[in-house]
Amino acid sequence: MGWAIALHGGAGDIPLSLPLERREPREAALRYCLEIGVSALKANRSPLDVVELVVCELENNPHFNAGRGSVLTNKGTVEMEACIMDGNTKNCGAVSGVSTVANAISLARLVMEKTPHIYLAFDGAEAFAREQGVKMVDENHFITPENIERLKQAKEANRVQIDYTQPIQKDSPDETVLANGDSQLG
Amino acid sequence: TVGCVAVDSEGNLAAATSTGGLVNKMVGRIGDTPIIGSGTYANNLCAVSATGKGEAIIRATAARDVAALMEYKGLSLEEAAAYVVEKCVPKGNVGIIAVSATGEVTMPFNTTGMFRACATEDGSSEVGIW
Repeated sequence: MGWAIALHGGAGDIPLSLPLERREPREAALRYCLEIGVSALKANRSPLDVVELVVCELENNPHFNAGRGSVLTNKGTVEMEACIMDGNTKNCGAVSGVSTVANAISLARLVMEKTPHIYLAFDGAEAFAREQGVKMVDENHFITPENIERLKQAKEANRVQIDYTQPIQKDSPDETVLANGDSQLG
Repeated sequence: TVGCVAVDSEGNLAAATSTGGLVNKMVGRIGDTPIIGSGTYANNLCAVSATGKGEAIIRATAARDVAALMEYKGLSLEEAAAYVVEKCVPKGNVGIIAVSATGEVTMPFNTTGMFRACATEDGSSEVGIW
């Protein structure tokens, strides 16, 4: 049936009322990344190269929760994670807890190709990144006013829930859709 | 979370997922993305990338289950992914993109929306949110 590609920018409580100024840049980014992936497949790049290329582009786009647009922990820090896997060989690589790596997906691929391991995390992953000479940026590169605001809203939402003392259903977490229309799910 | 799955005209498959995690997550929290078989999986039948509430996706080993349903129950990619989204992960918690070695594509989700796009060699393509 020939080549095929799919990509996503996250799922969650994305309200139908998402303002146009938030919807359009995301749809444009999806189209742009799709074109990059399709061109790479047509140029006979391997699926492994194609998925890394597309995810790098998505990581570099501040509108999605990865790389440049990563959300913040409850301490206001960034901890990114990524994973890549090749179907034929089942070779795979993963990283977690990286805070200064520009493209976590490329580091995950290096774990797969340059180490005997599958998964590196936190300090070890950061040290490996420095050793491999991947592009690293200051953690503040990822801590943007928009993400600080999102964290503040998420904290306020939690506090409001406690004030109302409404029982939060265990099986249907109260995914608060915050003012700016972004879901808080991964 | 962002992800991409791809298959070339020889049926070679790959999957990749990357994320900042959950807003306000605890320091040190690991989600589904880097856990093989939960948020990301690829074998010689399909390639899968999941997004949503990591804890629910991990419990369901969502990505591996899609491949296992194809491998052991002979379901199509679309049937397998739909089953996992509808039956294995609580509503409101997951979106999946997947491609198969024969070039099928599927992008089911049980959340309000999922930012997604796909294209196939026969010329069809889609960009969607809801």
